[in-house]
Amino acid sequence: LPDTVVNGIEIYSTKINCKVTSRFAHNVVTTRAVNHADTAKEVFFDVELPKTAFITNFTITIDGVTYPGNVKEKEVAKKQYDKAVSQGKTAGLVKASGRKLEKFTVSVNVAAGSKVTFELTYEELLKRQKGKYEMYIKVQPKQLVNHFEIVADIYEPQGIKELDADVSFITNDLMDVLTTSFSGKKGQVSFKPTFDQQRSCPTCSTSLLNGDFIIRYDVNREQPGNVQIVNGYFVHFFAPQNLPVVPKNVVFVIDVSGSMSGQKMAQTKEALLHILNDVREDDFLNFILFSSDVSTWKENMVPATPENLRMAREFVRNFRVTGATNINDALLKGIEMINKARETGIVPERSTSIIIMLTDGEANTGESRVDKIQENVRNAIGGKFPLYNLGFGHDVNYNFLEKMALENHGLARRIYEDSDANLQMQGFYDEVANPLLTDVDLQYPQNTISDITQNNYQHFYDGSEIVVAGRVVDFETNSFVADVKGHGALNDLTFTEEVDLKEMEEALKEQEYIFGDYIERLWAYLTIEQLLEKRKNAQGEEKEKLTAQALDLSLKYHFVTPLTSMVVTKPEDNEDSEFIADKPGEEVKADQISHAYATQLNYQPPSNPYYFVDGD
Amino acid sequence: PHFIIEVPQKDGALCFNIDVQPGVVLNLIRDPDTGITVNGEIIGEKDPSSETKKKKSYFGRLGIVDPQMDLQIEVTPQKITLWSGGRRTSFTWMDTVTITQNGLSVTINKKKNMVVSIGDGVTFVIVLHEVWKKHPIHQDFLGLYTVDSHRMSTKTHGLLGQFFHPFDFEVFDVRPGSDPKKPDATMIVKNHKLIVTWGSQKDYRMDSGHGTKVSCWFVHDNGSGLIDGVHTDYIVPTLF
Repeated sequence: LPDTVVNGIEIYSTKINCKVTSRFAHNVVTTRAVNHADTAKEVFFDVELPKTAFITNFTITIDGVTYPGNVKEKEVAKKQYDKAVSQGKTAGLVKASGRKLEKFTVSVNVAAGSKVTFELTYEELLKRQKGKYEMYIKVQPKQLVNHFEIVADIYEPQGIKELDADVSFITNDLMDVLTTSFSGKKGQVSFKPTFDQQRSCPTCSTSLLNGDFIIRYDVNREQPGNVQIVNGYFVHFFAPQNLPVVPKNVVFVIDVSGSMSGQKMAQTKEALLHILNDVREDDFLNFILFSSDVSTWKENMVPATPENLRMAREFVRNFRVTGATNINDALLKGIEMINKARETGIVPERSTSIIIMLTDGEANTGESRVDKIQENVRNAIGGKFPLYNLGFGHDVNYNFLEKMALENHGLARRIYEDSDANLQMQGFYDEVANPLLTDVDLQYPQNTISDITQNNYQHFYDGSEIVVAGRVVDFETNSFVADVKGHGALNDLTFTEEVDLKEMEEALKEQEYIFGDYIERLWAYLTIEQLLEKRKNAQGEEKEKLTAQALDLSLKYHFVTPLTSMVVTKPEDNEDSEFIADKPGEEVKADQISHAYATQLNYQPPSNPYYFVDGD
Repeated sequence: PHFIIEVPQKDGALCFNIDVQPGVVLNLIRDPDTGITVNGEIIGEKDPSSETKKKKSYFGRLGIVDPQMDLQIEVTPQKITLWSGGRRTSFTWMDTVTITQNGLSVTINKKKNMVVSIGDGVTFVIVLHEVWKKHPIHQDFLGLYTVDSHRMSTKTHGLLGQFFHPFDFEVFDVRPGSDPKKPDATMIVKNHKLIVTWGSQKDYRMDSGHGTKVSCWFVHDNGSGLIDGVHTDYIVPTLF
């Protein structure tokens, strides 16, 4: 048999087709295979997709008959799944895989001589970080593929400023088949290796296509914002340039309990030393260390003078780990320190404050009730500045950290215990190190719009972007005005964007390049994402209301979110059985995030419905 | 660049041109009491070797300084930069933005103009004049209008600033000039007797594309006799 056929199966083609319109990515992964064997064979289809993406569709087509996926409310799907599980014929489809990915795996038995086509569709809003949008594609075909291609078409109404593809497995031989081009509003990345170019060596029958395919781009920013309106929905992208950085007052609250000893503490120190090199001269800082007790580097916030930074480095090099974890007192101390610095005028009036806490465990001394800690912190901060929580390692109570950060206008990040943990910490600091605006409020004409997504932010950071979407309800008006107010380092700013609706309609007549109602789907995606986030902190009726709204949109727009599941009917042995595609949640512990999935071909479902642990 | 001086008490206007080489910086306003200073750098045609009858010159860079507010504003047809306390914020003419800070207000109206108000009683409008990008000769330039100067001191000077205080002139002996539509006359101003010509210049505050005609008595020879001293007295070494 030729190289194209492995174990009787020929992969005729694998195509990854991405269409990005105004940061909203619509990706379709299609694989076509033929069973050349004399007997029925199992054919596998594995795709790793970003955790931030929502699956929207999956179909299996065997000999011309298509079996579609249906997105259902999780509970409804679960009943169907339980019934199937009891017959021993089902499998969950999506697992967490690594830090940023989820793995979608399915297999079907294909009769001798039959053809099968798998098609998975997922969508995501690409977020701007450090000045770039990034689209990540994991490439890992199981065998050589007759026709392999990745094609990404990007359409950005603001015009594309730069576009690059970073491919981890690229060789000189493959350089010719990777093309990147852009002009005006359109860009394309194409990668179409021939059959022979896929070989890991000239005589090998294994594929060298194994690794990361990352597309990075940015758009032109002649104006600080851009408003687009299509079919009754608007989106407003806001990212002003060339503003001076607002000085910041940072308190690092560091867990030095016993569990941080060894590699974790070494990496934490390395990251802090690196961060101290990047602290700006007009910033203020302090360190709070906590274990069973709480101690501070300096009594008050101190300016980042060269001498203070020298002493800070010495302090970081010398602190030691010991004892238990007293999160409550450490955070309250940090908040008190910032409040005092503000009240007594130690820090400049035009400055912003943040607390960055790093911990690897659970609160187990002092106040250890998480509800009470949350309440204390919430009351002490009073919405005045954000709290960022970095959760390090396997045993951290991440849900608690995330809730607490979210209700204090911050966010939580996992720091994965790995050789690059220091880089993960530094990376996070880089994202929040350069606030350009504080108290950013995006305003739209009241009677013209409805259902808008979050429109006020405590900070706008350099290299990021604020996105607000909503519905336009008044079509009588010809112009749409968006005002963005914020406090800068030196002055207060009001940016105004005015859009002529008729001109906009004309400009967006390049519809053949645009998939469907992209702004409507972008709005739905963003709304669901924000409802799910709000839901994490809500209780009782409020939580029910947020859940109902998010569920309604997930079903309406066919998104697999933590509230929905996709049921895929699988044709097998003349009898239908069912798959379930769920969205794994953050509470999946790190030790369950196994790289083993990446090569796990013969997946055996567990005997009980474990995969219905609620994803949120 | 052409200068228009409105003289409300005479219900008329005076005009003059200043022709200097590109790169020269002229002082337009200087108030020794408040420290507010406005200077402008001259630009010429795109291709200096082109054979046009008369080389035109414009303001291509304007600088406004207020030392009391520790403020500097630099405006070019490409971008607008504010320095406050030595820290820089920059914008482009594609922005529509209002910047407010301790009595300062700067409003940029996308691709049209910007309004700078310093405290209460000093307001300038800077107009962006865009020309066709592929025009062989001309390039984008700026106009400066003082719309409120009542908080500036009586010591204010400069090519524009010297006219912020009331002054008198008299025009008589109107007679036919070389152009029948543009009569000549004799003007007495600042103790000088000048020959002036009736003409018109354009005010671009309201319509930066076409402008509005302003009829005025034109003072020849770089405003000689109308301005204090000679025009070269207003040359300063740098924008700030």
